[in-house]
Amino acid sequence: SLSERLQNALKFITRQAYVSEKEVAEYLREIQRALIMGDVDVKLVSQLTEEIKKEFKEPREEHGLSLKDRVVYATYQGLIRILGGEKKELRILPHQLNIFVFMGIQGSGKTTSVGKVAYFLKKRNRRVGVISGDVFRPGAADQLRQLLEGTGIPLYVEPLGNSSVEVIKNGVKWAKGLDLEVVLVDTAGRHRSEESLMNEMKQIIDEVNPTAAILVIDAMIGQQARAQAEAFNKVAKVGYVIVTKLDGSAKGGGALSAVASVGAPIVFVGVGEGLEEFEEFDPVKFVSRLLG
Amino acid sequence: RPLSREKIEEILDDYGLKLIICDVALPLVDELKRTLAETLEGRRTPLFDRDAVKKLVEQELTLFLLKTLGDSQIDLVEEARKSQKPFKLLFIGVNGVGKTTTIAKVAHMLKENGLSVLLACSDTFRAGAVEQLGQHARALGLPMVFKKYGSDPASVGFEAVHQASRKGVDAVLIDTAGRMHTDINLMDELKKIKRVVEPSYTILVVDALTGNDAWNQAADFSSHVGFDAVILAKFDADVKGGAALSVSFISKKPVIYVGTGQKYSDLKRFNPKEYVSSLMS
Ligand SMILES: Nc1nc2c(ncn2[C@@H]2O[C@H](COP(=O)(O)OP(=O)(O)OP(=O)(O)O)[C@@H](O)[C@H]2O)c(=O)[nH]1
Ligand SMILES: Nc1nc2c(ncn2[C@@H]2O[C@H](COP(=O)(O)OP(=O)(O)OP(=O)(O)O)[C@@H](O)[C@H]2O)c(=O)[nH]1
Ligand SMILES: [Mg+2]
Ligand SMILES: [Mg+2]
Repeated sequence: SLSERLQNALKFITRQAYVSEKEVAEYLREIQRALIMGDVDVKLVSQLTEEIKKEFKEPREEHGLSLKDRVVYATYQGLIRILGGEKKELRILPHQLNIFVFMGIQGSGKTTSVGKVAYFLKKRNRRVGVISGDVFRPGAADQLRQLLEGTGIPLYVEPLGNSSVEVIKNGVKWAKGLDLEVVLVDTAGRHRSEESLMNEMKQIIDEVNPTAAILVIDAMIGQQARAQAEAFNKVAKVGYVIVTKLDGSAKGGGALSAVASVGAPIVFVGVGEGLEEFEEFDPVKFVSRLLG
Repeated sequence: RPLSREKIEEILDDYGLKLIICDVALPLVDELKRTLAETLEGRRTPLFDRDAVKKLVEQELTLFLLKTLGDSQIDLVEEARKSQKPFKLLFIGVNGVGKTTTIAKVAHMLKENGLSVLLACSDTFRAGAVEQLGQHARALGLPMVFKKYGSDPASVGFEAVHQASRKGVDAVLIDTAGRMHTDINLMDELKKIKRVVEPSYTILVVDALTGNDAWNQAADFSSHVGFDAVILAKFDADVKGGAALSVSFISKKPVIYVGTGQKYSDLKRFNPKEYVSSLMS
């Protein structure tokens, strides 16, 4: 298995008093395979390999660590650096309505994540509301309504008729009227080849002027993650990332690639379908899972 | 002159990388390189034709990929027509891949071809699931069987098949809740639904954007529940969709349709030759 081979590569390297180029190459090869199986973008994998090799040859700091620890440390550091280092939090600005627009590919988990973030903030005593900005998907409003049932979180829904932009703008007025601190906006799924939908997202961002756009990414996305994230970033600068479905077997390497290319931090991960199956992002945990 | 082992490996590494970038799962790329290395070893190419080597490798690669995809062509309309009534289709897959939307498209296709269709919402779990399929049913002018949230999903399937038989409906399409293939309880629930419904075909829906995890999904759904064919949704978002190869290889089942958008008409027969040539371009 992958983690067995990684362990063996590690043992193999650390059993040597002197580590040759050949042994480093063998270890790096196993790391590369782990990252590729975890869906990390191929270019990023080779970039990381170079960084780990460098760290190995000329370490940035003097640790006095054993060879084995230095190897593990270099590997982890390379990955964690991409993720922006330590944990990042969703910043709620004081004395204003914070508007967060959720965007992402069809089926990535936006609607569910809107519910989860709303619930998370409500538990922390934030005055939070939700706007159902998806006027396309059948049952989208019902889905949100059912997700938020029993939470006391207010939901803005319009009967079908207005465009997504209009609904969201009306929703923002509603949120201000309720003197909310935060309003979360659900939008319809879209991908980079759907030009009119990407233009619609641009229009939403330009006319609503949110505090931040949150990109929701499915942990199982493969090598297309980077290109898709860049396309979203072009129409709406990505402020934060949420990775969903990490309770499956997918490692979320695509999310790592997306973060690397748009430079936004991952703030939450979805680990199930329920409102509470949601965790604040932990870079070390994420990297450990990625490396098997 | 004969191809050297080194030359072969170098060329295969290049093609392997291309396939990885197209989301073909790593274990399949390994298998492909192993197989092709054996096939190509010692093969002769004209001494001064640089392109001959490339042509030979691409030829063997194309054969391997086409063999992986198989040649079983399942036309759901034809199968429905010649099937004993009701023709029963069960749709399964992980969360958010496109099952519900794909069912609506298949329903539309069958209806366009003169068949009567009954929809069954065996997703009694997810928020808004009944409303979502219900709206599709209304838009398509089709009846739908459903129960309240929290009901036993197998009972919805049973009810639908029973109703379809009584009313002489040609086809019944059964939607199930998305679920992780790693969740044993949910896989057991699906086994039960399948046992109760006895589908003519069980269809695994996979998201075309999926990376290496497509391999795991196909392996686990295949071993825990079993399926007969695959529909790759969101093919408009990823035309290289290497997941098609990963899934076919590990399950030995064919990809029969691809979803190419969000309209009812966005469902196309999967064409292995076109797919492979697009992958190789
Ligand atoms: N297991 C698991 N399922 C999840 C998670 N997040 C979302 N889901 C499920 O994934 C499916 C899709 O979620 P949605 O919230 O509808 O996705 P969406 O991005 O809003 O989809 P569209 O609006 O159609 O683009 C649903 O079945 C959710 O319950 C997660 O972290 N784990
Ligand atoms: N662009 C595109 N979008 C698609 C395609 N198929 C499905 N979708 C979209 O993907 C999203 C999820 O589709 P669903 O049909 O709800 O997926 P599901 O598998 O039933 O999801 P769960 O029941 O929550 O597991 C919706 O927004 C669909 O419109 C496709 O072929 N192309
Ligand atoms: Mg949604
Ligand atoms: Mg569904």
